[in-house]
Amino acid sequence: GAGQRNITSFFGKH
Amino acid sequence: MFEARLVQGNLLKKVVDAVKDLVTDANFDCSSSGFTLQAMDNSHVSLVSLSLRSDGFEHFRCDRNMSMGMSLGNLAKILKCAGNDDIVTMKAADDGDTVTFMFESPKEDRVSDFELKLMDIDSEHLGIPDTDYAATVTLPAAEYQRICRDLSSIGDTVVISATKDGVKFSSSGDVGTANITVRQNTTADKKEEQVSIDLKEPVALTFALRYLNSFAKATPLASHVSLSMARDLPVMVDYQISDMGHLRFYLAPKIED
Repeated sequence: GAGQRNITSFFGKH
Repeated sequence: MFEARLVQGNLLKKVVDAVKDLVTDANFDCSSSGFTLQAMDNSHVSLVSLSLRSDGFEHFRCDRNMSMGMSLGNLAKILKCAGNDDIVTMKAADDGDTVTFMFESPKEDRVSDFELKLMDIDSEHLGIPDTDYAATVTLPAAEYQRICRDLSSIGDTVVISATKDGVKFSSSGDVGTANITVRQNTTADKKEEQVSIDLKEPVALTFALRYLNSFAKATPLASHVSLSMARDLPVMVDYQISDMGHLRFYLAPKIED
């Protein structure tokens, strides 16, 4: 939905 | 090879039941230190992190690090066939494409084994940074479940705000608005009713209730759950699995328009 962030934008990919 | 014997076999069942609606397929990673899983939901909004330490198993052997891809729906079907008090043993060969689950009744009068086909799953491992959370509230798991359920009938999102007065859960929608505040209560007669709040600084974040509700499926795993929040960061919803590890959920916040 609008305004929902993705978890990947906080936790970097290994 | 990998071999792990869990006397409290129903714990595995509870873990899988807690995550199977959020995550369809996932890799279970085995190493000498334990049995872990990290997976995102399909929309990549939340992250599940399971850790079961090897010393929590009655027997644990893992000769080589391995990743076992499983359909959680199929795994749940198999674990459903275990008796509630059964001892569960998982076994897999290093180069095999199956994992075997053996169920033993406590009286040792019934033994069954189920073989689950493994699958190749392309999964990304995310690095979860150590975070100094501004606020952590630890409340009865059943209370958390009730708050999420009750607020879901009012709105789609919840604002969780932690202040010195307590932790307030607020939601609004077509019906109206709702506010539920939990306050520190470390003197409750029953330990299972205690609420503790560790506040370093006030913080308020908005989350989708759908996910918080889904995390509550882990309620049978622990008496309490901890919610840890920091400004502009995902909330961590942490269920401690006694003597073994934890099941943690992380949910990215919503941004106010």
